[in-house]
Amino acid sequence: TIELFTRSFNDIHEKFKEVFNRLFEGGRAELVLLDPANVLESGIEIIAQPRGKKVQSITSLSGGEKALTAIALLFAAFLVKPSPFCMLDEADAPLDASNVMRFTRLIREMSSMSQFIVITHKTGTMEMADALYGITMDEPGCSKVVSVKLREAAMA
Amino acid sequence: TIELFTRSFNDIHEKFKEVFNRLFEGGRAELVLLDPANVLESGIEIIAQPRGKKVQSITSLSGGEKALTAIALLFAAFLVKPSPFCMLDEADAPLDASNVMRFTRLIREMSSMSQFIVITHKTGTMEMADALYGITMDEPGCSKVVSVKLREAAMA
Amino acid sequence: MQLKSLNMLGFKSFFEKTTLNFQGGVTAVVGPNGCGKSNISDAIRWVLGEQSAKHLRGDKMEDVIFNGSESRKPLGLAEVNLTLTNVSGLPSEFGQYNEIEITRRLYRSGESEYLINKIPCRLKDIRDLMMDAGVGAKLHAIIEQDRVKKIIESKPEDRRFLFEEVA
Amino acid sequence: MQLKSLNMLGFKSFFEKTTLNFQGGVTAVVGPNGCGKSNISDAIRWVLGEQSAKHLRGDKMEDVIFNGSESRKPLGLAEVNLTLTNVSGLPSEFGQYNEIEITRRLYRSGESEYLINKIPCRLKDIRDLMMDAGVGAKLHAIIEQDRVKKIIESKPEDRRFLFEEVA
Ligand SMILES: Nc1ncnc2c1ncn2[C@@H]1O[C@H](COP(=O)(O)OP(=O)(O)OP(=O)(O)O)[C@@H](O)[C@H]1O
Ligand SMILES: Nc1ncnc2c1ncn2[C@@H]1O[C@H](COP(=O)(O)OP(=O)(O)OP(=O)(O)O)[C@@H](O)[C@H]1O
Ligand SMILES: [Mg+2]
Ligand SMILES: [Mg+2]
Repeated sequence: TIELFTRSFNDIHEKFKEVFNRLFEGGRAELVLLDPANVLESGIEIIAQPRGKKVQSITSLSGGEKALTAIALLFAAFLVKPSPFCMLDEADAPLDASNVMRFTRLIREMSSMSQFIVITHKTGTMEMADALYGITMDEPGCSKVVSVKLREAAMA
Repeated sequence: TIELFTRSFNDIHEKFKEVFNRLFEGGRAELVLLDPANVLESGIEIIAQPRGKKVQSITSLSGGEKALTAIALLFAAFLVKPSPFCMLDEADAPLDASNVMRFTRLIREMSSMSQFIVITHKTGTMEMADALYGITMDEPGCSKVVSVKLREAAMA
Repeated sequence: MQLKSLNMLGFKSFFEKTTLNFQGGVTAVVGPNGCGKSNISDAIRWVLGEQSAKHLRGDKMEDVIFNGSESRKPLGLAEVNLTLTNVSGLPSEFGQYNEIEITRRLYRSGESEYLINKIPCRLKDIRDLMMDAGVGAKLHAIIEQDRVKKIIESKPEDRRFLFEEVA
Repeated sequence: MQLKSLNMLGFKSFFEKTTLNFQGGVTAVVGPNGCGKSNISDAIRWVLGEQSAKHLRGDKMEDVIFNGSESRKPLGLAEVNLTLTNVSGLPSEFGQYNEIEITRRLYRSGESEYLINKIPCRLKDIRDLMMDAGVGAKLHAIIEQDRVKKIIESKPEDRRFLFEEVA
């Protein structure tokens, strides 16, 4: 099953470059097998170089850059083997407003292939959704679901 | 120095209850020495019970509740032994709008005693500040400081 | 396959029967800190067979059963139903259904039940069903809160899961 | 004691001389992802004597020196100055100053310098100064990004630092 792993690694690597480039609007990203002679055990290094910056270790990326790089990798794996649905819990929390826009644009595109359920506090992400569920704890300790705003309702 | 530690533990414990109660607008919080017979080695358990909820282990608190509880503990230690300045890097990231308000109200009060420098993406926190520095990377890879809006300018 | 609806009863902070209907496309879930949003993601992970209490932010599996509040007593049962539609590529015995309902129950006594279309089954049956439907056994399609950055901060050997799941 | 101003030159992404003046009260620092906000907090931690490159998100201490960009070459020196005012409670030799300027430099050769009011000194002198001024040696007053929740998620023994610092 070395061929299987190698093929999936190469497929994800290709997609990762593509998705990274879209999310960062430029820049370069790579995945490196640290021990190519031992594919089934090897660790995987991530190289991320935002537009106009020098290559540095990923530990010196900013909080938002780390999150966006991780999202690019997750989405790359997702594009290679789509799952019927995907649930994201505040993946957009470290992102600034313009990165939220890039993140949501990509989700919108992928949502023609899979269902997305996104938990968020960001208005940019709420506005992009087709349906919106509000959860409340008016009675402390007890969760209830409130209004559901559907896309056509939001358009009204 | 057992007396020293015990006194500081008790002082922080008192303040922690107070600050927690203000940040959560109710609820109860405690600090417990896990091994009171061995004060200089003992671990410290945190008990946090938001308003109207049952006591549970702090691992089942939500992301925002955990952050607010940690902020209450940090501020408690700070109030017992104030440092001339405090620097917070996106401590408000997991908080919703109303918790950001409670967080900033407390900082405003403490800022008469110490200087605060807060890195943030939340508008609620920006609006509370006396001075605002914008950092930009118009030239990719090179940071520059842009406009500085002072309080009286912001009032204008 | 698509998620059609999620029902929760006595699961974490959802003490009364709560229903969420899902459309195609993107559904956003919003609300104040501590209101129960992440508990919904835990409910989906749980009904699809999650066995680790720690992964559900608890110490023991009973922690998923509604534990009471200021004004309500603890319940003795947690139940979650997840209804799926357009489930294609399934083995024969499920092929004739257009909708599949997966149910998981846990009683405070520790007894647990799994059901598919109200017929008792084993955890393995639910796992096999989800594998056939394209949802990996390790549920990588459910990304918990604060998990995104951890992928970058983890050691190179710990990043293999993404690639193995796809292989 | 109060922070009066921070100067950075060749520190991380601040390749040209950059000055931030601080008022009393609250100063907010804002800007897009990756623009250099956390690098400012690293600069303050560094000039006050931080010895761990890892704590500054680097692998080795040289990582704090401007490493170049698409259009600029790497620099050979990183320098940070922090000016403090109203410093009371200090030992005699500093008592007569109203302002104290702390400087730290690092050359690519690995050589490093510490200065107080432009007079070379040792790291220990800066540490002692800060202890006298009420800023603990472990710089707990500087809370890094993503550090807040970690306090709750850490083991009970790892939470002692807050209490020991105060004692
Ligand atoms: N078994 C249980 N019974 C009752 N309440 C529970 C149970 N388990 C967890 N909870 C409650 O659920 C709340 C956490 O909910 P959750 O983590 O879903 O919040 P959230 O909406 O995601 O908030 P945030 O925006 O801060 O992440 C906690 O306050 C906790 O007390
Ligand atoms: N020695 C160096 N030379 C040049 N650039 C550097 C150096 N060290 C770090 N950087 C750059 O600084 C950037 C990170 O800046 P920083 O972490 O301050 O961002 P931030 O404003 O805090 O962003 P966020 O809002 O995402 O947290 C990285 O993109 C990194 O490439
Ligand atoms: Mg949550
Ligand atoms: Mg940052």
